Amino acid sequence: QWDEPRVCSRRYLKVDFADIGWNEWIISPKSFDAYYCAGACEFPMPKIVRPSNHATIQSIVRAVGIVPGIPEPCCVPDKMNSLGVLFLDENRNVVLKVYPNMSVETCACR
Amino acid sequence: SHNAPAWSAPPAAADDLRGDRDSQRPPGEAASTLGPGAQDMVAVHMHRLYEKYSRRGARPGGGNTVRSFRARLDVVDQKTVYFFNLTSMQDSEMILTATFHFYSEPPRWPRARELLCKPRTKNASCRLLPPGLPAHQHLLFRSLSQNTATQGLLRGAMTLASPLRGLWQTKDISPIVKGARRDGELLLSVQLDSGEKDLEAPRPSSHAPYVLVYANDLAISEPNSVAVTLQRYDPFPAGDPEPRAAPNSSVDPRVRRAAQASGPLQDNELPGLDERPARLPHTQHYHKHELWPSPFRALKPRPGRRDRRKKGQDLFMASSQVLDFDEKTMQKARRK
Repeated sequence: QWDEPRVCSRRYLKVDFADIGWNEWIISPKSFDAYYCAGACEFPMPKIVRPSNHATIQSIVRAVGIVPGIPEPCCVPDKMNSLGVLFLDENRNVVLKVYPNMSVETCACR
Repeated sequence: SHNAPAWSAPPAAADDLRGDRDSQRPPGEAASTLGPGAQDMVAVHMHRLYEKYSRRGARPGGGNTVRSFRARLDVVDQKTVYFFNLTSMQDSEMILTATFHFYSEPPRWPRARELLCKPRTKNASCRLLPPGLPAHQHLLFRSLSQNTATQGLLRGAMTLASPLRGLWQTKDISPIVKGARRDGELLLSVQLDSGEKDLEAPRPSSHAPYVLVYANDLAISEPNSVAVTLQRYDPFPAGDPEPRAAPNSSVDPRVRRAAQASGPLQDNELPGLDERPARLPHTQHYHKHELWPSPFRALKPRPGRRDRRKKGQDLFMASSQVLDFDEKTMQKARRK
């Protein structure tokens, strides 16, 4: 974690379905790389965090201190990927579903 | 139609395809329920679809869902009938395509021998062959709602050619399944009619027919869709004591408060506990209204911490530090 960048960026997270108790009915995958977003969205924000115009304005307002209580923008997933999951339904039939927005590809300040 | 060897995949090959990451953990319970060695065709077929559509951007049949339905064998009027329970389909799933997969066995030995017998043979067994064996098998599709005693509404009929060797055949039954669903009859029956009087010999599970339904789940892009279908138990088991909750606490999360001072007050010290209306913690209030409706048990909301807005204010002590006098004494003190 000490080597992780301080600015808003994607961090590695592997989710194992056994850890959250879903392995009883999920056939595949056993686990997947979900990743997560964390880091600062402080003014001035670098290009890599791809801030929206609103996030840029909000960070300036916070930095100037005009309005008290304004937080810095949040580091959140920007582009995400889907994940195919093979599982058993309530009647023990095999089902395949492709769920959207299951893993993070890029993060951004919003 | 497709040849049987194209669909069969030894378990070892399937395991290799899963990659090293999945092999780090022992197979879960779900994998073991696919069948002995995962050799039944439903499991093999679905796994191949999973591997195919796990690639980014790939969509199974233009949708996002494939459901498989195994057959339940029954005998009705001395006829072999396969039943498929399609009730697990969600209302949000729009059917795109439905296919029926059936393993056609080669003709029984009299027909096989007929093919092997040459004309004008002197072999006695060849001369005893019965004529006119059926070269096709007929499938009758019916649908009915559950808990009905009728045979069901005839939805369609198909013919399967009898192959020379074992062969998996696929038939498009989209109109049949769509019509059955439209009418609310989600129990599909398939009667095999080969023209033979005797019942069909029981098939091994690996040769049992099955139905695949390709659908587009319109609700899959909704927030929390993954939990609606995959979260089935409360991750916080029942019986675990909630933190900071008294054993006899009521359902109402607000803390009861009561003024302890009975007489008039002459100073700015509050007599007893804080008399301001108890404010619901922000997070608790959020959980009360924002949980998604689900047929399964949802996450237990955890009580939020008390929100203290005024900084620097001393925590009010539960017991008052002010002396309490009767009204007569207070009146005398005021006069003085």
